[in-house]
Amino acid sequence: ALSDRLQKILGGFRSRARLNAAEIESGLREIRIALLEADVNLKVARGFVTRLKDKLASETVGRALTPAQTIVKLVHEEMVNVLGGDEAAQLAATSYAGRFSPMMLIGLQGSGKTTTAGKLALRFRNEGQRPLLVALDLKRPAAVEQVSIIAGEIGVAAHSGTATTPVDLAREALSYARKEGFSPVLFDTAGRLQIDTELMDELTAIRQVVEPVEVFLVADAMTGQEAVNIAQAFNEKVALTGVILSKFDSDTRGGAALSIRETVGVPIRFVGTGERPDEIEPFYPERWASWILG
Amino acid sequence: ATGEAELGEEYYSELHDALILADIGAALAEKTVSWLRTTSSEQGVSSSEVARQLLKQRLTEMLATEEPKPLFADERLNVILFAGVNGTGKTTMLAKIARLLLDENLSVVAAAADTFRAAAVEQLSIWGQRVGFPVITGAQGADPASVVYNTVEHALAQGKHAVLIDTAGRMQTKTALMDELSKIGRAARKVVEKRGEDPDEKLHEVNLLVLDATTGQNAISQAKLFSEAIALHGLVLNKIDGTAKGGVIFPVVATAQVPVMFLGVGEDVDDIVEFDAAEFASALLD
Ligand SMILES: Nc1nc2c(ncn2[C@@H]2O[C@H](COP(=O)(O)OP(=O)(O)OP(=O)(O)O)[C@@H](O)[C@H]2O)c(=O)[nH]1
Ligand SMILES: Nc1nc2c(ncn2[C@@H]2O[C@H](COP(=O)(O)OP(=O)(O)OP(=O)(O)O)[C@@H](O)[C@H]2O)c(=O)[nH]1
Ligand SMILES: [Mg+2]
Ligand SMILES: [Mg+2]
Repeated sequence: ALSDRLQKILGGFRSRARLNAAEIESGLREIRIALLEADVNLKVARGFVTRLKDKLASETVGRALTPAQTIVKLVHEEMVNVLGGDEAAQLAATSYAGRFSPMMLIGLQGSGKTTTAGKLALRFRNEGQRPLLVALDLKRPAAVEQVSIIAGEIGVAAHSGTATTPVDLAREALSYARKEGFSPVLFDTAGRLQIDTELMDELTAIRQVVEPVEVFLVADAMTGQEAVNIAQAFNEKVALTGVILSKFDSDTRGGAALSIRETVGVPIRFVGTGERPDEIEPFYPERWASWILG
Repeated sequence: ATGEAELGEEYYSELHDALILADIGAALAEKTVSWLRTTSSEQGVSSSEVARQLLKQRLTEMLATEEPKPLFADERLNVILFAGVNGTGKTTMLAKIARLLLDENLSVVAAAADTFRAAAVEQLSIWGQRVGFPVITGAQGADPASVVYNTVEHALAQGKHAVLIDTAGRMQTKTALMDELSKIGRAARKVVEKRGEDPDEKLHEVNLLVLDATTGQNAISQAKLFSEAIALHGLVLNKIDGTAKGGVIFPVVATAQVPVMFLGVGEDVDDIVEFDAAEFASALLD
């Protein structure tokens, strides 16, 4: 773990007040490597280390802390800072009660959109609302069935329409939801590549119909260096209101969280922690920072 | 720029960045760049074109493994198992490989051994109908190994050439699920042993780990822990039609010593490519 590696390199307690240049260099090198191994984007890792260098140069090693502990504390603070502090927890307390709340889930193939739609629907149901799940994926075999099975398992309504294109289906579901008083309305879309112009245009068309109050990019927590490009492309096409990182129950360090938040500027709202509909929680930067620092 | 200055600091720094961005990982990126520095100076290389050739050669060699097992063997029941973490494209790849085998006039039957996920069996059944292979199912929540057992029994009785096993996505860190996978991996042999026959003579088993090209360094952990649950004979790298280069496959092959067999290049049944290391290395460097 990074904190252990730093401890090994920088040794025990000392009477000197500051870290010397050589110590800062070796400490920063370890941090940069750890960030890259955690799949943090290269540019983001570099920027992070550069900011940290300035902080370390002027930091006084506390009497009760080893140099490694001092560095870890600063890294932890900087990470929580970049990740928006407790903004996700605050946003998770958003109440959609009393206002019609359509929401979209978008992202690459297999990232966990459909499963996440079910998780959000269950949260809203537990908050006393009447959510509606809408399957807009007409391409993947049994995608619509998957949504209706999930809906049945969590005791939530699923819309089954007759329209034959995702845009028309969205329109149909929207008017059904308004008429029957369902809210929030969760639109589960088909997975698509951010470089597929036709499908990205379809997303814009769906957004125009749905007029969502939330647009969530569902991304795999174990995504590598491409996380930034992917998030950026989706954000440019349909302005994101949040990112949900799925599959955080793997042993991935989830560097994509730092990369996406810093570069795209969209908050990481939730993390998926398993396959069951109750396995979702607000994103806690403190926890993520401790996880990366080991 | 041409001439001596071509392989200067800027060249190596840009190369290092390109390798990292391709998900090859910090350790291997550093090792590869230092190898190129040494080799270039030893061989008096000064042009980036020659350096690229050296690099491509080196990367290609990294993907070579000893004694790769063929996907298919005559005179035996071929059992091909698709394993991997959630959402990597296992079910879709099974359909693609079924298509390849059917095109060779081989008979195929699939075992719907994902008895857990919503609509997993329905998804595979639809592929079976589209592509033209029967799918043997069990009850929702049934023991996956029992579905494999029944399918292998059926395949032996009917003289089928291949059984393709679809398994549920699972995180490599969940011991109970990895134990379940080990059990699934033993099911075919149990059928043969029960008939009093030798599984090593009767079966040709190929266990494939299906990886997503967008995955970062976690693929290394996936390969390690999956290989502890079942013997791995091949890797599949899916979604290479996206922008991710799938460079993590280099440290994965280095640690797992298992060859890449196929690339998934899209969502349709014919979006499959037989893996070619040199082509892959070349594409990575572009
Ligand atoms: N372990 C774990 N598995 C997850 C999580 N979220 C989703 N999954 C699984 O990931 C796989 C893919 O999930 P889906 O919901 O089908 O993904 P999708 O984005 O809708 O896929 P497409 O519609 O094909 O693009 C399934 O096996 C899910 O059960 C999570 O947080 N943890
Ligand atoms: N672009 C692209 N999409 C793919 C590829 N292979 C599979 N997909 C898509 O990825 C999504 C997940 O595929 P599945 O076959 O359901 O994946 P899986 O591994 O069986 O998923 P689980 O069983 O839930 O773990 C689907 O939307 C597929 O169409 C590929 O090579 N390229
Ligand atoms: Mg889906
Ligand atoms: Mg599957």
